[in-house]
Amino acid sequence: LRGERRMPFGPGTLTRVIAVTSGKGGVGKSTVTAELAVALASRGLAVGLVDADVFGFSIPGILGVADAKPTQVGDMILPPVAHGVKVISIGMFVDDGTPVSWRGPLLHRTMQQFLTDVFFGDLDVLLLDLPPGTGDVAITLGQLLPNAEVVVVTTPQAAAASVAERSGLVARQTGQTVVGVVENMSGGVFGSGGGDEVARRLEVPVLARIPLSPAVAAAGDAGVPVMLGDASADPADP
Amino acid sequence: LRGERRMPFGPGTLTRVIAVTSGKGGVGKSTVTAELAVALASRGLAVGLVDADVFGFSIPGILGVADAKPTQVGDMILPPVAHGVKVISIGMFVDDGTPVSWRGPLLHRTMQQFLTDVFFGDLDVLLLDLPPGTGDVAITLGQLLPNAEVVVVTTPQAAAASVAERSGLVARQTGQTVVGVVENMSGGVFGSGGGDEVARRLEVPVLARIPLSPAVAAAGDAGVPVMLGDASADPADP
Ligand SMILES: Nc1ncnc2c1ncn2[C@@H]1O[C@H](COP(=O)(O)OP(=O)(O)O)[C@@H](O)[C@H]1O
Ligand SMILES: Nc1ncnc2c1ncn2[C@@H]1O[C@H](COP(=O)(O)OP(=O)(O)O)[C@@H](O)[C@H]1O
Repeated sequence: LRGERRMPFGPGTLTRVIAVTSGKGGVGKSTVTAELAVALASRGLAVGLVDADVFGFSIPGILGVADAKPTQVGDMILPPVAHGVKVISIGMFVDDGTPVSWRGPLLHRTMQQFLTDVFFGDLDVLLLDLPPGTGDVAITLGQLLPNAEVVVVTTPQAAAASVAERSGLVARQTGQTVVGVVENMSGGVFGSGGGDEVARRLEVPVLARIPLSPAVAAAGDAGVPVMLGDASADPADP
Repeated sequence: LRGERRMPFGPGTLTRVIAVTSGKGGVGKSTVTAELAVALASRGLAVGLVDADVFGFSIPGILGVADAKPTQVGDMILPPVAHGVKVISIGMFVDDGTPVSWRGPLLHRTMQQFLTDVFFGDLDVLLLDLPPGTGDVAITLGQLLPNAEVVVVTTPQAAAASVAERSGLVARQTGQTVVGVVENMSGGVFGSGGGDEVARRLEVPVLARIPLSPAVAAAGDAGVPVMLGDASADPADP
């Protein structure tokens, strides 16, 4: 019966679906995703954010809603709103301190439920924070959202760049379109070149370079996004 | 038949087994593990390093042996040696570009094989680079190596600290001993306090504070360890 409800973000949707991926953890993928969501919402767009980073769900903390819970209305789930963004995260459904050990079918069903049973309303943009690397979640979402545009986040370092490319390639394998690269933590101790390297190898543009910045780091901990200015608002700007 | 060979690092071993974990990716766990291994080997100790970070196997690159392969001799596997350290990594057994999708039983068997069929010889220290967070690998290794001493790596940030604590707690659940915390990327844009916070919550000492340093970042990319001086050699110094 529940299968009757259509998933509103598939082919034919008016919502722009943007999935943010990376090759390894710690490059700031969740930070970039959250800041982009807030930047777009601040311009008046209706924005949803699915935190699909099921093992490292940091999105709620970054947006300052670490303890927020969705509201159940009938068999619909209403997502909490943070800084104008409707957010859903696996973190809202697990007890803190319980390691999440999700495997294949449960993961797929959970993602499907996030996209089908969570009521986002009509969205201009749906952002997804993917887990770093290539794995079940990326493949599942590739199947559920073949029309998604994929943004790859990397740091300037060569090691991050080489695994970032792989994530872009896997996204392409599921038929998604890689639209560009965001180089994060630029201009500091992590050197330079990684963003350009990934962009070159994937044959896509560098959409933005976000500097290594104490303000960004502190904002993440405080749960108050800095909205990195137009540098990050532009990349996927409709 | 193969099960006849005993795993040499279980209870009663003369080898000191040190497992390095973290709460999330990108805190420098692999870097810290590699540098510690090289530092100990440089003092004349017989050191082995098992890269158990099966999804993000960066150890070979950090040690400058990204293309090194083990040697098969009969049914024994001889690990390559880098900077005096005998290293084994899943990266040595997969084609570059092939995403590794490992699940439960295969993961367990692979870890068991690394610890049983790889010939390390008599080691003074066996280091293990665990995946970030809590998952199948951590649980498997907890079962295979209950006598391991666990070091938790975090950055100074609050967000990293809170998930780092969880990894320490899970390690304890499998009967392992958490011996201390290493705070990495200290003294730069990532603020301060994370290492002390994890140490306090786990009731263990801060073993070392490693500064955010362009030399460390560049060394990782070049595959030439800087051997962060005695700051990192001391933590688990036997
Ligand atoms: N541009 C930046 N400058 C400084 N710190 C950053 C920047 N981007 C992210 N961070 C910090 O780095 C850490 C990792 O970021 P996170 O978004 O959690 O990475 P990922 O999602 O890739 O694992 C966080 O603590 C975050 O606050
Ligand atoms: N103290 C440090 N200062 C500067 N860069 C560092 C430091 N420690 C690690 N790095 C860099 O940060 C990145 C993440 O480190 P890595 O060891 O791969 O993390 P993890 O194993 O936790 O995912 C690497 O590119 C590494 O070179």
